[in-house]
Amino acid sequence: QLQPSSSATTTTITTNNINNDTRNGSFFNQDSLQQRLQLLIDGSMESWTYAIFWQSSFEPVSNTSMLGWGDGYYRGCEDEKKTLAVPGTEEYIAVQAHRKNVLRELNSLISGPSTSGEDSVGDEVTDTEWFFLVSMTQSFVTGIGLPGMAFFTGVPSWVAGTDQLVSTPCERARHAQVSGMQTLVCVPVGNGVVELGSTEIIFQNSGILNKVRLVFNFDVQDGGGGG
Amino acid sequence: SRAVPLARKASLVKFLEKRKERMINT
Repeated sequence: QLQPSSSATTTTITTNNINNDTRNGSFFNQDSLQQRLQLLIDGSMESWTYAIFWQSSFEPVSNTSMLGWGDGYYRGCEDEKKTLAVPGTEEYIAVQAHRKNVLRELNSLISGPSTSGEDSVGDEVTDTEWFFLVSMTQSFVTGIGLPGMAFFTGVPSWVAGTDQLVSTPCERARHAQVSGMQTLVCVPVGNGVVELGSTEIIFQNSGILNKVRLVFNFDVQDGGGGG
Repeated sequence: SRAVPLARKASLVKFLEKRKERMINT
């Protein structure tokens, strides 16, 4: 059910699991990743809406290097009410009903069925929240799409502004744009890519790039404690 | 067959927790 509204987006469920990667002890565990993603954008002067770590893996069957969901942190944005559909219209009601159903089902999968009668979903599910949720189902072949290209070339990509997002040959960038994002940044790190998204236009600066490299410096030998 | 892979499950838990916090705070 958790499918992107855009039909052209490649959606593949992969079984990659960063917890299986013990090359550097707890450095790769889920809590550590979540903390690093939060550290990146919670303390930032810029208004980043979310941070995602795309984890590289190798698919032996297809002999392909892939990037799949590693972890993500959704911080939110000032204008959470931005939606594609106009509130009150049939389309809006249908979209919200679908999103809320998906969220309720996910909630019950994780927490079990609600016994209190209280609605576990509450407010509307915004386009940016939905974009983030749908991202969990996606993966990229190395070299394809903004995250795949950043990983393949080792060069960060920084796309800011509606026109730039629309003209980028990457389905994810276009999906981001129609979901209200205005800036998309992909930074290659040791074994994956850190992606940052914002509903505001943030122009390229070395500050956040350096911070990503510092926070996700997988080459650091710190005894596996995570630093 | 309906199990959510571990990494996604952990991310979902965090997302839903934070979402609840945001709703309470607004």
